[in-house]
Amino acid sequence: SRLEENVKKTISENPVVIYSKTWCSYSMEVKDLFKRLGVEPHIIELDELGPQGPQLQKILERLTGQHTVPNVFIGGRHIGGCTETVRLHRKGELTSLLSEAGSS
Amino acid sequence: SRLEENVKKTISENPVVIYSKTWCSYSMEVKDLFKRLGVEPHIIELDELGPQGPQLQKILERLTGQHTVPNVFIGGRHIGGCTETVRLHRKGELTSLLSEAGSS
Ligand SMILES: N[C@@H](CCC(=O)N[C@@H](CS)C(=O)NCC(=O)O)C(=O)O
Ligand SMILES: N[C@@H](CCC(=O)N[C@@H](CS)C(=O)NCC(=O)O)C(=O)O
Ligand code: FES
Repeated sequence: SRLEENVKKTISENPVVIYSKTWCSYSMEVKDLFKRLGVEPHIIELDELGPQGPQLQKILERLTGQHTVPNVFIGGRHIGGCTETVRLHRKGELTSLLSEAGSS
Repeated sequence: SRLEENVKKTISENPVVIYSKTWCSYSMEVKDLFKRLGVEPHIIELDELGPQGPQLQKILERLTGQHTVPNVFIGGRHIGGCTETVRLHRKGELTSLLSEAGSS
């Protein structure tokens, strides 16, 4: 579908992509983390897109198996949610993923 | 209002009350914390109450100044959200609040 092509394009063209919801604290945490790392993520707020929001969330589930937010991609690769991203950061692996993706 | 009286009654009659949303990870974290402490909180899932959900959330804001979930009360006293509850626990103060409230 056109929306699915849109998602794939977004993920491939931006080093860091976060599908988020504005009022969700887990989404806020992961957005803050990247900002502290000096990275400007491409953020899509699913609750601000009217009916497209749930449609995108379904597409992401089909593409990644994950139906929750936040949904994080680095260098086109699916990373996971807030927990997974924070875990990678604590292991020291996030910054190398970011430099590989040309983002820091 | 009758709904507001309901809220005050719920808070005064239950040692631990959590106003929550089922799909919210911060709400899940605070519910898990109390369960780990061997406490059975009285849980109100605001997203499962149809139009009453947002109405209750407004009442809670009027009563506590807090419009977010989770909204936690111990022994009738407003504690705060997930962050505040976890902070009290790390300071070792949560268990004493709970025993004062007759909950552990
Ligand atoms: N462990 C996951 C939890 C993800 C999760 O449960 N997200 C919630 C919001 S905090 C969710 O997407 N709920 C369903 C929804 O909002 O559509 C993470 O760290 O990201
Ligand atoms: N620091 C607060 C954050 C609370 C917060 O932002 N909650 C979000 C959900 S995670 C919220 O209620 N957003 C508005 C809404 O869902 O109505 C806490 O620890 O509880
Ligand atoms: S909605 Fe509360 S943490 Fe995501």
